[in-house]
Amino acid sequence: FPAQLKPHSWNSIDLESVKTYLDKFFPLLRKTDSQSLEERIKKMQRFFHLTVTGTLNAETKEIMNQPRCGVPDIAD
Amino acid sequence: YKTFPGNPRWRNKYLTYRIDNYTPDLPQAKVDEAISKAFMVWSDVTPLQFKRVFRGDADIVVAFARREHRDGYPFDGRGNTLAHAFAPGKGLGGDAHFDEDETWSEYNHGVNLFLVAAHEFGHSLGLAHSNVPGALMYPTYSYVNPKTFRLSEDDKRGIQKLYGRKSA
Repeated sequence: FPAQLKPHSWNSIDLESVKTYLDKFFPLLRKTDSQSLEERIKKMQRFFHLTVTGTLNAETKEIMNQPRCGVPDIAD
Repeated sequence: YKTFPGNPRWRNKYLTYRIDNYTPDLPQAKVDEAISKAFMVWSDVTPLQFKRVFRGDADIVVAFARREHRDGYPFDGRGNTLAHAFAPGKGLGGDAHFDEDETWSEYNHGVNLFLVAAHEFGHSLGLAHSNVPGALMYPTYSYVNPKTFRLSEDDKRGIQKLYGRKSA
């Protein structure tokens, strides 16, 4: 415990799109960084003042679909 | 507000910009006006002054491009990423690129060039994204009437942290 969320419970398209979004806008700053997808989603949800769940919920998807600037949100 | 790591900023208060090319979506004069007004958002609250140059070197180069455009950060077609810019520095530093696959507009049909340019020039001057909703440096695009646009206090604090206030 806590039981790890099983990403495979999302469809593969969602999974791919969330990874692409996080890699682009919330990049892992060092290759050696290892963060679970859930942690990375939580970081994004905190930045956008969303409910922090670590899951790809509707409001998180809505933010991901909004037109935006291409500069990452983590200033590296 | 946030600045980039190491707080890169321009040492010179007199900055030059060059408009490299134009979008067919708007008359050139409208592009010139939107870009000039976008710079004024920042010069109105700091000692910075911007001068347009028509050839040769410029601190900030403004360009419209689509997909891969030789900076390693390809655009992605219509929607999603609208534009990007580089933090102050040599070469690409300060440059702002706008995705030509968007429909650029003077008002609310399509993407408002003034609003996106003002945001990107914030990056050109050293501001990173802010997570304050409603701030100009918030990462996602939302339309506001350019005629009633006001820079948020968060953005003002950020840019004045880098360049100081405009002298009275």
